[in-house]
Amino acid sequence: KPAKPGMAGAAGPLVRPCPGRIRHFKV
Amino acid sequence: VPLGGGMTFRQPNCDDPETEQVAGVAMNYINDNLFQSYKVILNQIDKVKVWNRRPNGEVYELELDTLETTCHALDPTPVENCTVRQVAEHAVEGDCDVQVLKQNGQFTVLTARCDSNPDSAEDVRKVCPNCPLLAQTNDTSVVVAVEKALAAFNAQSNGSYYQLVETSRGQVVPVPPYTYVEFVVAATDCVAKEVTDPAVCKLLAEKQYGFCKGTHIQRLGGEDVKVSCTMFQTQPPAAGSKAGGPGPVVDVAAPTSSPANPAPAAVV
Repeated sequence: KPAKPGMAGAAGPLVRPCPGRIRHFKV
Repeated sequence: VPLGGGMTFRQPNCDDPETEQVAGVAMNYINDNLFQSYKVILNQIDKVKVWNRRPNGEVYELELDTLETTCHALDPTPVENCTVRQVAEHAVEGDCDVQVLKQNGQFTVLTARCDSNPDSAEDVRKVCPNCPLLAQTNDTSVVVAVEKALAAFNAQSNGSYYQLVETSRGQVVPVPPYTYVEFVVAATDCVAKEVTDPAVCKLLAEKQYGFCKGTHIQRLGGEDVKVSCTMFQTQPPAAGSKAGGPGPVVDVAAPTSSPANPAPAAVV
């Protein structure tokens, strides 16, 4: 259900399926 | 072209065990088919798509970010035991596009294409302002350093004369001024102590490669050359894969390794 202006967003962590985790360091 | 809705794909999470398993298969394939430069290790899974394949199976399309390790591609050390090259050493990243078929629980790599790029000078400087940057392998200082280091190695070889196979990396250090190089050599049919014209020497059918690190310091009063090489186990003439190769061997000219540190290196 789309949020209406002024309404708080859904709680909880943002799901980011990709890209995945960085294992060493980002170049 | 999606005809009749037949071409469908799904997008699992990049960190799903399923995706990581396929990425692992792809990384093994990439390293097994790498014959120059350095082994690479997975850093990040960028994208994944899974296509249905007719009549059965699935094709995984992955974009992988890799990092260079300090193990040369010909080094039989398992990549898990290799050190990732750090930013201060001027790290090199790779971008790989791979396609892996999963059929009846078996994985087959269909395509793999990787491009690599060194980290930017700015990034290296941020971490280490005085660290030397990677030089071009045809840089005059690098070429000279490799020639001098190889000559020094051959001068102390009691066996074969070694030829240069690849200049793997070079760094020109300004203060104190010296050049650091890493390169690959291979044994020839000439004897090092007797060679007069290296151009006539041919690589042995059973390839014996070595990986060398050297430094060259040019001074007003002369020069200083240091070199150490690790010789790898010989590879059969028709070897198309590096898989299953035994570990490095100790060169007959090398000092004896101590039991406490059974280093496989042949060092001059």
